[in-house]
Amino acid sequence: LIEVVNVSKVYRMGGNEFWALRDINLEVFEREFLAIMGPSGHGKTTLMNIIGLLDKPSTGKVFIDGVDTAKLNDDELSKLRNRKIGFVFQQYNLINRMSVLENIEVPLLLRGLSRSERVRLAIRAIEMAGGDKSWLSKKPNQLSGGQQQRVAIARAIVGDPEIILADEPTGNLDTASSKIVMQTFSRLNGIGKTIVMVTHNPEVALCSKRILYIRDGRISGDEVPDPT
Amino acid sequence: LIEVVNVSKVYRMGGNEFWALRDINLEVFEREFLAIMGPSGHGKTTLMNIIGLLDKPSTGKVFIDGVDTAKLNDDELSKLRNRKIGFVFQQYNLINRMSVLENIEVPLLLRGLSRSERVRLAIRAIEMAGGDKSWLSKKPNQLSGGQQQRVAIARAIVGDPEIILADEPTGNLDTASSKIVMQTFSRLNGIGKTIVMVTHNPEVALCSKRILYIRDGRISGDEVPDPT
Ligand SMILES: Nc1ncnc2c1ncn2[C@@H]1O[C@H](COP(=O)(O)OP(=O)(O)OP(=O)(O)O)[C@@H](O)[C@H]1O
Ligand SMILES: Nc1ncnc2c1ncn2[C@@H]1O[C@H](COP(=O)(O)OP(=O)(O)OP(=O)(O)O)[C@@H](O)[C@H]1O
Ligand SMILES: [Mg+2]
Ligand SMILES: [Mg+2]
Repeated sequence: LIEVVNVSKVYRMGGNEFWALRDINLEVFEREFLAIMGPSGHGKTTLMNIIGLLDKPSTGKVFIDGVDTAKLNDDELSKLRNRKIGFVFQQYNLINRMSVLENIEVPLLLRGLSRSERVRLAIRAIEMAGGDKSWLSKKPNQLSGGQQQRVAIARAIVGDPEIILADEPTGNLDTASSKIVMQTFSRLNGIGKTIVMVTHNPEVALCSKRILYIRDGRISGDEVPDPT
Repeated sequence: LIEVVNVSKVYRMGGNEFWALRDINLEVFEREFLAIMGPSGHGKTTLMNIIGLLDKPSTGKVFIDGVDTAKLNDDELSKLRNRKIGFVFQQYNLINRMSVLENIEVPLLLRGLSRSERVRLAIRAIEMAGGDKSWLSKKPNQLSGGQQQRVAIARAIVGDPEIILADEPTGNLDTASSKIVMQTFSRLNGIGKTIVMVTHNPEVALCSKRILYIRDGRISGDEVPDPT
């Protein structure tokens, strides 16, 4: 479903060259539940942004469902993202001048749904994310850190995307809220969604079926989780 | 050193009233290392902002070193904060148009130090936070989430404040980076600093000497950590 071929990403700053990713080759099949772990600053978000078509690699290609994304123009990329991918950002990227409801319904706006249908889906999404529908009329900056994180998760899942990319989705959550989020991800995976999740939390990684380790911009390990 | 007397915080939205904190009474003595835990959305950040003099309570008082903060004007509050308190924000609050160095040196600007002295202190602070001095010339949005978190920690400690308030300082850090941060906090506590740290991570809470539990805006527990 997702194929990353020979991908590298370099940042050039002044005279310097910094390789955030080097020679990444990765296949993620349908219905996989993949966790990505690795030290801070070693390329996990960079890889997620490239898989999620939010950023372009310096070398190599990304195929989504067999489509070579390098051949798509910005408009086609944007449509593909909107249809197939839900993204939970590490820093949430909520829009403070819109209500929580308006934030969550963004992925639905191009689908020709009625407002009441969008509200119904938003309520369902926020509850699946372990949140509360009373938040819908608030602004994001009237919510706690962990509440905002759950709104970001709700926005990523509201459009029922085939692929969910979650960049550290439980970093600001207590254990009980993390459990609810992971139960939702497991349930979505069970009904056929593909999940790729960055996490620093080994307990969260245990909910996945495969763990990829990233170190210094390269894949340093690829294994099945071991609960011991 | 920090005395919270009968503090409550209410938010009024439309016809509704929401009590984020109720009847908080708390004493934090010099050289304490206090962890605050509790479910997401239950008032921990609200309490930290009030202790840190960034927000005013709806009822009650906050005393810092015996000073009744309600009697201070904004200028005096700001001076007291700058002198005595270092704050690590849950969302970092770094300024993207300034370099990392400029972000870290903010607390030092009113101290009449030379630029080379400020740079020396910033380098020391970022290394104590488990970061790297190569970040100093970058902008915050050129850093990973966990790197930005460590810059926020560096800024909080660079001015050698008596009180360090850290709101979930390790949420985006891997285990190794978290250890370095906690070692720094323990060392600062050992030389006399008072530390109040919100965390969702029970392992991080074990580094403290006292754990306060917050539930529904109230203190629901106050105990010594138990490693079992
Ligand atoms: N725009 C940029 N310019 C220069 N360097 C960058 C830029 N964006 C990212 N980097 C660097 O690329 C590296 C990888 O960053 P990335 O955000 O992918 O790390 P990460 O593994 O997600 O870390 P964390 O666990 O802290 O979130 C970091 O060292 C970072 O400083
Ligand atoms: N400006 C505001 N208007 C209305 N409600 C608010 C406002 N700011 C905070 N709240 C509410 O106050 C409650 C406590 O928020 P707070 O940020 O203190 O929680 P927290 O314990 O830090 O949570 P987390 O662990 O998720 O960071 C939340 O329910 C939040 O929705
Ligand atoms: Mg990251
Ligand atoms: Mg908080």
